[in-house]
Amino acid sequence: GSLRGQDPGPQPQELKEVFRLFQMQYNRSYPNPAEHARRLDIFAQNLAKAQRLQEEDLGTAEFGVTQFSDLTEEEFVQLYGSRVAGEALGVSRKVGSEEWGES
Amino acid sequence: QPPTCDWRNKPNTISPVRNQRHCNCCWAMAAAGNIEALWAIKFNRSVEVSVQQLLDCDRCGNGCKGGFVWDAFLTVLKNRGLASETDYPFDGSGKTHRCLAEKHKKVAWIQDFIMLQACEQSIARHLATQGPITVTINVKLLQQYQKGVIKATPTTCDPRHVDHSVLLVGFGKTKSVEGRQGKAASFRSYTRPRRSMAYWTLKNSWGPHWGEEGYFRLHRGSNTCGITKYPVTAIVDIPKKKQQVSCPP
Repeated sequence: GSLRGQDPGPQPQELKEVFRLFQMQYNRSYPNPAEHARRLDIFAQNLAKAQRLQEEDLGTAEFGVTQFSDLTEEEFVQLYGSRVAGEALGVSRKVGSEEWGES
Repeated sequence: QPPTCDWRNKPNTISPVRNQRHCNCCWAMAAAGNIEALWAIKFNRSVEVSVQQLLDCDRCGNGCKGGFVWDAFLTVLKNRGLASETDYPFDGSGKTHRCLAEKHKKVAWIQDFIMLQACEQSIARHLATQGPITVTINVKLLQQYQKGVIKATPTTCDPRHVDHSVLLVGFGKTKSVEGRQGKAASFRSYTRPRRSMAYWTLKNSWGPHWGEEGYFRLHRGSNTCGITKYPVTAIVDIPKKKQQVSCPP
């Protein structure tokens, strides 16, 4: 059967090692120990999230450590997302309908 | 439409994967990739166009703070074409500069742009018969994505909230045995036979080391992450002969 849900994820020492490898792989350094600790905490949360996504995904996708693993979701979306289409421009799919040209 | 389609398999059609770095310009990179692919398909000409021009000459002038694919196409129309990446290179610093469109020779241009129907079948038909198109999806799941086909539900990836533009380059189906083989940095360490799964192949702009060599796959047929919300493409075509009309006496 499936091992789904049985893996408790990396333990504290393991986590630090995984984070160190992440820093090496993606050339990440942080200005002070406090920021390092904060990023480690975010990294741990992202690992847990990846595990959850893995469990929820209905396809064949694999989730885990990526170059964005030390970013919060808000930072990630702000840095790499675009604007939310439809909000700023009021774009609607009603082109051609009776509403087109009204305003 | 054919059962599978991958424009990467046509030589010199899909330009190398870009890296937006600290600039929030996925929208410009997706539009640039769309124009490049269409020029290769329609005119058999391999071009790499200037993303920096799209950013510098964007009507809002703050292209690194996000934008819309249709604004990129409007910029191309307004500038009467795009310079080459070599002549007007991407800065990547997150800053935009003065628009230098007039200083450079244009290597590609478009006639128009259109929004396709929000229907996966018609998107596939257009993709297979005309070329790659841009789509805007919910970016959320890509932060942790490594490889494989993402199949999300509206709860795990809201299809109404789309915030990342990419280039759709193909579609296909996984073989029935694919997937579920774990690797060290992922959480999937077991194998389970899977049914084949229809997917879209998308070109991202986070460099060739992210995802599947810069690409990723989304499930096809379930509007995963809102892929059908804004399918937009430039129109690049050989100008048709002008039809003669005659004015009545």
